[in-house]
Amino acid sequence: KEKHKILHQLLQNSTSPVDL
Amino acid sequence: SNGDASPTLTLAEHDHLAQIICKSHLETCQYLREELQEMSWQRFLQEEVEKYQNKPQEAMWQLCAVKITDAVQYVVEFAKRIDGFMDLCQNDQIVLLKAGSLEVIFVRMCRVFDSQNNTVYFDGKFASPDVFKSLGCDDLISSVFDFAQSMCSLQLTEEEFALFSAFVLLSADRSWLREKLQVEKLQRKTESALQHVLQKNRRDDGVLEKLRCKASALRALCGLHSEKLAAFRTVYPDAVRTLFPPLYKELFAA
Repeated sequence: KEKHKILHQLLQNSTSPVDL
Repeated sequence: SNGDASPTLTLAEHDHLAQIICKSHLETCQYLREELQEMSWQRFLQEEVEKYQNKPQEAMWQLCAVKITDAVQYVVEFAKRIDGFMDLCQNDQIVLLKAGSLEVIFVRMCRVFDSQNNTVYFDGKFASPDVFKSLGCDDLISSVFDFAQSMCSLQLTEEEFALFSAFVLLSADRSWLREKLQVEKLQRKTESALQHVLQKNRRDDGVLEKLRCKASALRALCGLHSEKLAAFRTVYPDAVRTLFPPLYKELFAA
């Protein structure tokens, strides 16, 4: 998880750059 | 579906799956084809090309890393909207994205590629291979352009692009997958829906086989990208450490 922190966050986020 | 790794889908299920994947693709593809067609006349002038060519190598690498990182975020959203992807364990979601996001970006690049002029949409305009000269990896750039040229010759529809992108992303033979069978099941469903769409569109029987070859070509391209990044990193370790987006480093330089 630590190694892929950002990817992990992007997978968890319900809002995304695409929605914004 | 009969629940094993060889799903038998009805025609309605194939159509439904194809529709969902196509919708996810269109919602997350960054550029719509109509927008791109309107922009297709915007090519870099010679003086603009020279500006890119005169950039220091690390600055051009940084610019490309930023563009790739933007695109990766859209691929993550595409993945999240594929039926069944978020049901996979987190390890496998990360493994698939780490191995497949750049491959999907190369597939998507073909949508923003002008095969007549051999240019690709980059940083606001259509760019020829010489724009990327200062990266110092002409062989990678020409392989990427050759790949785009050859994908374009298949003249895929958006639905076919969407299903092929999902098929690539759901590759069940990636290393370190924990629930390989689950991924295999999803990939086979996607492949079956792709085959159904190709038949529906009355495509030549050989197209699916050609797409399988393209999936191998994508692996070679990504391998070449990794090699070039490793070589660049040896010469400019600080540039990678301080200038590159954290997500790019997480995916490609960890």
